Amino acid sequence: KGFERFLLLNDIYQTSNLITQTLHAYILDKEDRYLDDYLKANIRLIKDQSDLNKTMNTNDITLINYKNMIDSLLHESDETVDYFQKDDINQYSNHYNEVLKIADFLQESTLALLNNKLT
Amino acid sequence: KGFERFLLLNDIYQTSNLITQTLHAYILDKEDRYLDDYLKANIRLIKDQSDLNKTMNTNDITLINYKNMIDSLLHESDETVDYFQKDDINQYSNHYNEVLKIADFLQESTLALLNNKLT
Amino acid sequence: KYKYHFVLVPEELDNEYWRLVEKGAMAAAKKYGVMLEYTGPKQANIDEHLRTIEMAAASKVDGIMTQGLSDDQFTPLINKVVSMGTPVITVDTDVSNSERLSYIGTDNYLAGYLAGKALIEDTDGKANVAIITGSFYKNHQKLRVQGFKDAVKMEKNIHIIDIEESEISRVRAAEKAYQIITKYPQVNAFFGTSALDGIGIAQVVETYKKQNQMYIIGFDTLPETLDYMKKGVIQATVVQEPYQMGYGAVKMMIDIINGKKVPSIVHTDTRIMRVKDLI
Amino acid sequence: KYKYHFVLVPEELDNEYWRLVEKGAMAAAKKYGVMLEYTGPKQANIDEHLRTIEMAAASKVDGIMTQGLSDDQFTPLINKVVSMGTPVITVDTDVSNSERLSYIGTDNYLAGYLAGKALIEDTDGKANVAIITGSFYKNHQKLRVQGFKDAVKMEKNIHIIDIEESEISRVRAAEKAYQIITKYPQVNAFFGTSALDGIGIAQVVETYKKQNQMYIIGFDTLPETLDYMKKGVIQATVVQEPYQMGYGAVKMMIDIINGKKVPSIVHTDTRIMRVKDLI
Ligand SMILES: O[C@@H]1[C@@H](O)[C@H](O)OC[C@H]1O
Ligand SMILES: O[C@@H]1[C@@H](O)[C@H](O)OC[C@H]1O
Repeated sequence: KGFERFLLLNDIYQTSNLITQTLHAYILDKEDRYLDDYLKANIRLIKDQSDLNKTMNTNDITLINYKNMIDSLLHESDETVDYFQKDDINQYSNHYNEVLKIADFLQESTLALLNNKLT
Repeated sequence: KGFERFLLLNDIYQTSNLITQTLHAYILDKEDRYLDDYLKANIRLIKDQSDLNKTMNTNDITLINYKNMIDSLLHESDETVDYFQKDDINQYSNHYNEVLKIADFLQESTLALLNNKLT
Repeated sequence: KYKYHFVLVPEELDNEYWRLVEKGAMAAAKKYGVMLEYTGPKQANIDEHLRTIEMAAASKVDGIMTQGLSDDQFTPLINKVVSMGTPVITVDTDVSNSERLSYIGTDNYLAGYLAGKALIEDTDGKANVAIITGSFYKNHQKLRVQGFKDAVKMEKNIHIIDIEESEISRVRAAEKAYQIITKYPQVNAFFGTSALDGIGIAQVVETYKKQNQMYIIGFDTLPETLDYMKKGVIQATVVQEPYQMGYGAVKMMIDIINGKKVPSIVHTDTRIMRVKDLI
Repeated sequence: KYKYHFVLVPEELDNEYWRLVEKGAMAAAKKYGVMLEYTGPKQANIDEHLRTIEMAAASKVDGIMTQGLSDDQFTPLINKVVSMGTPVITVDTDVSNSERLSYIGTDNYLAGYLAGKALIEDTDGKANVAIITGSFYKNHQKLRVQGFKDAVKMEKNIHIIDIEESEISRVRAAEKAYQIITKYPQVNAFFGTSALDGIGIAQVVETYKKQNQMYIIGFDTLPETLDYMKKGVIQATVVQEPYQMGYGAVKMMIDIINGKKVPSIVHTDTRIMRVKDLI
């Protein structure tokens, strides 16, 4: 049980990093294969999030925040792609900045959740 | 094996927090019982450090840094007590600040080590 | 189980003053079905404070209660968070030109002004005073120092000899008080502008047995300040209402979420307390 | 197995320029038996940079190689670390009034000055130029801008129209270039002062098909900059030697530890490269 959770949290940690990397590559090079990579990472994170809902009890406040942050990350990365495809530099640049920030928060929360499970 | 390490790292995390708390109480209230609490926490950290040397392989760079940081914490907290007992406010205030900083670093490294073990 | 999820961000997590604000907020939270998170920097730090607010917004909380410590750093973030739909109330320290929905806390300029008047009264308008302030850059501390200066400005025999910064830490306040006493032997009065400053000053004054020649006015009514007052080391202190701030902030946030109009500024009580008021 | 343990702290971990510095340092580390840690902020951030230096000192490393990004924040920390016994060498960006033992990197004022001279030559002394700089506050960027300004100062027909900040991010540089082009249509030249600025500017200039009316001079020789040069979008760039900086820093650190005297300043080569030099 404990170990399964570890693996799930870790997967979320890796996938959120993957989202920022594929997004970054797509913005810089505008090639479709990077968009594909991004979409795959995006879907994987949605799947992980639904697994999280099934396996972990939702009273833990760090966990509630964690799930909502995943939502925020998915939302901000979609906005980045949208505005990038409309060539609106001001907007996609700001949304991309949010993606980087939220990915960082997720990383910090993953470690905190892992640590909670131990103490 | 993995779980034993978790428990040891966690113990170090808790003990380094205990050192900052007992030190803070001793500086504020100067009562001997806080000094006792501090000395107990200090000895416990030394013992955990020697356990760490026995159980964990030393090639991992995060681990080498981690052990040295424990040394730095022990050194700075001893300096704080020394100068506090000599009523040298400038010195003990600066050493105490170092203690707080290093305890924070240890906390961050504990989480990073825990996470390394998982990936 | 809970109706709302709010976050309260203090200047420093374990500062005794902020634990009182937390207590008030928790009491209201329990009464009105609010899941209240109390989270922020372990040691006062503006970057960490801002990051905590951003994380709360990303966690889609229903409301954020925080200090507004500096205009140029807090205003853009508070405006962004409010425009994205999360209401923000400032507590204890305000950024009045931001989009924050309401401020609840002390009128910090007035608090400093009252402290200045008290010093004039208690020293018959004659004192060489040193100020130890929580920070040179934070809004509430700047206002308290300004209010104090304005109050004593016309007094020819009140001189401000030095101002030092404690980063709201008691150990730092003691260190600076010690430096001032050694560097400026003519100093015979101290004003501490944040909760732990008076305590740090009193510790040094007592260690060097100068309590009979030194007048001290501090801030807040933490147990240790009251002890020093009873011992005659601290003569006066500025009273705030941290519990009310926390309690009121939670209530107002609920009103905001339910579409009720709340006042833009709610100043909690502030007054001077002296030893004779303690009985 | 290893004789020494050094840390190299870059401005931003995955910035391609800094990966070249790392490469040079790693090559020297392998040759001389050094365990080299390359660690620092994921996104440019001075607080995290300073914290990384402090953590390295607390980890009792043998030597620290870092930029000195700003005098008032880096000097006190470098002095503290050196006084506690850990040698510090600055790389790429210097804080010359600190106790750092040596600096290895570009003469950043000279680099800016050469860029200014190149612009005058290539535009026959007639241009409305906008500058995009990595940061308004960091030492090396300030020096580059200053050197450039001094070079073009006497040219009556060279006007600096605007200066914007990119936080050494390519996405931000593109955003600022777009804002400048829309706000100041008279701009017909750009100067980018850090590795990704020229690339961000070129992306925008190409998207809006203005490459025939726009002169661009950038910094560094990252593959993408060279591509834009071959396509004629970027006309010139300032060359630095990041690999040499990394390699040299490791070697000098070893000399310092072995008690050898090292020069206080080692300026690596810097020159202007144009398309014709690329063949
Ligand atoms: O803002 C707080 C202030 O009101 C109190 O007086 O001292 C502690 C501070 O954090
Ligand atoms: O300092 C670096 C600079 O030399 C380079 O030109 O651009 C990237 C910066 O981080």
